[in-house]
Amino acid sequence: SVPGYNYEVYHSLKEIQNWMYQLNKTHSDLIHMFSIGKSYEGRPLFVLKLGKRSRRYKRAVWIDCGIHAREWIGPAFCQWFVKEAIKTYQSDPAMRRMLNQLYFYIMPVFNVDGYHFSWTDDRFWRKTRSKNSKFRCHGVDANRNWKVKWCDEGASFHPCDDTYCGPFPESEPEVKAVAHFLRKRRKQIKAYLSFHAYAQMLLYPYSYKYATIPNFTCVESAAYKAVNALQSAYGIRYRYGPASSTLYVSSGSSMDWAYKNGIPYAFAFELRDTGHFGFLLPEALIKPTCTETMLAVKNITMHLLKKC
Amino acid sequence: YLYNNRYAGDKVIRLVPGSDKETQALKSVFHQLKVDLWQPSSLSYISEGTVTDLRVPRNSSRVLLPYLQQANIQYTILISDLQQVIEKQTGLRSSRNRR
Repeated sequence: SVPGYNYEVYHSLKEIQNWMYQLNKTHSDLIHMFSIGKSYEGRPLFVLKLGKRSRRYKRAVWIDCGIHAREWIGPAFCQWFVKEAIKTYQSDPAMRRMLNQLYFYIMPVFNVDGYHFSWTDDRFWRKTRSKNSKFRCHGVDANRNWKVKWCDEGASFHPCDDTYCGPFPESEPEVKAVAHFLRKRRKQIKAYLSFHAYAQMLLYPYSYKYATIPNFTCVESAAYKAVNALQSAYGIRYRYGPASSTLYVSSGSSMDWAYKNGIPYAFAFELRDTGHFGFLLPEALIKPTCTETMLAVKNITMHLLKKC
Repeated sequence: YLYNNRYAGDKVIRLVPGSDKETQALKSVFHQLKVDLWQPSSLSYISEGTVTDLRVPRNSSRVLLPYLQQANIQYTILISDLQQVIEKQTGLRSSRNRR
């Protein structure tokens, strides 16, 4: 897709943005790059619209990576997904069907300021880089800042905490921009996928409460099939289930917001590993991790295309 | 070195609180030492049985590890020198940088 670009190493923000520019130039039949706003520090928030261009109305899938800066395998997967889609569009009937019938809105790096900071200053930075007027601490947890049960259980009001929910919902320009985009397209977007690390889990709503979602049967079966598809690659087991009971209760998450906003299939992937390397997953494991995750995402997408 | 070698000697350890008493003791010492929680993402999530991974800066580990031994709290060292693993993770790049 971009000659010479190595998808089996981690890339800085600048390299990823150049990669997007390249794709936008060389694959205009399948890719359209645009910005949905600016980050706190003024960087563009780029999204790739992937899919066969069509006048016909097409449903869509939203994929974001890099909400938490230190989880580098997320952006690596987003790049991998785009590469695989372009590479196999002609040869893989399933991928061709997906790109002909759907659009994928892909945001390779959600938290651009934090991701840049994790390359230059603090490898284990998690939050955004917004400044707090009262405290010296920077940043808000972009996965606690959404307007859904905001700053309730599992989030902190303290600006120095890693799960700081922010001064108010959607206080972070990055969160506000994505929420605005998804709100405008709530009828078109049928699935929301967000990529995090690490824990090897596939999570679905709710995070903020122990309750069962109305379309549980369809979502559960999609998750069950997805983790089985994932496991078929290298035997890696992912746990799956509602985030509140599978991981922990957390409020203000993007997945819950997307679901409450009308997107019927909302998932959060916690990619490899379970802690041996943690955030420092070696580059040698990018390929197997992304290969197995591709199977899961394709499975969920095909589930979408069928009636549940 | 990447990041100006700031993670030299830092460790990542894993522990699982075995009781509520241990949980409270750990939360208190973690808060004092300002450890960097890798999982779960907040002290409030730690309870009996929670798999807890944390990055311990070099100078804090000289306090924390003896404390855990004295309190007879089991722990595993997942990464014994973080800087080395960071250098290895983007091995290609750091050798490129050095070049």
